Amino acid sequence: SIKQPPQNPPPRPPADMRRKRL
Amino acid sequence: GPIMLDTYRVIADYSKSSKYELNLKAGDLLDIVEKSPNGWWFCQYDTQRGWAPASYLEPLDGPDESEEPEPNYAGELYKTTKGYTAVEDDELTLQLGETIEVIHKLLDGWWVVRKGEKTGFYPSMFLHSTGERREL
Repeated sequence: SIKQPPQNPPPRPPADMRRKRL
Repeated sequence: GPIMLDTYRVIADYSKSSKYELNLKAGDLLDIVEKSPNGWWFCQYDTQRGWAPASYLEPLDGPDESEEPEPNYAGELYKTTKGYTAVEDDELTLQLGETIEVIHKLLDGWWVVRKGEKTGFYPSMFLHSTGERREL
């Protein structure tokens, strides 16, 4: 059975990826 | 018949921060079992199974923009179910119970939201839809 997902927000994308999305 | 799972590539190393997550190494190929809208995806790697952050994965077959809904500039009303204090300067700080407008539901679990004049990212896991559309 699948466990519950973590209760904390996932990390933001790595910095270089974030720039690519803008 | 067999279930075909989407394969994604890890784009950067990631060390797990809780029990049921996976440690990731750039270049690893993961099969995705379940995509949760909160940005944690349940994955299979070799014989291991666990949660991985979608923000560290890219589809093997090119960008997955087709999966991502278009932005909705009119905004969809949501309420915060938990407060969050911005860490990055493109994030919003909100208290519990605030009503905001969701503009873009990104797959990595960080949604673009608007509160008055301010726009920024907020964790989707701390948002609950009010089921209303904003009147223009």
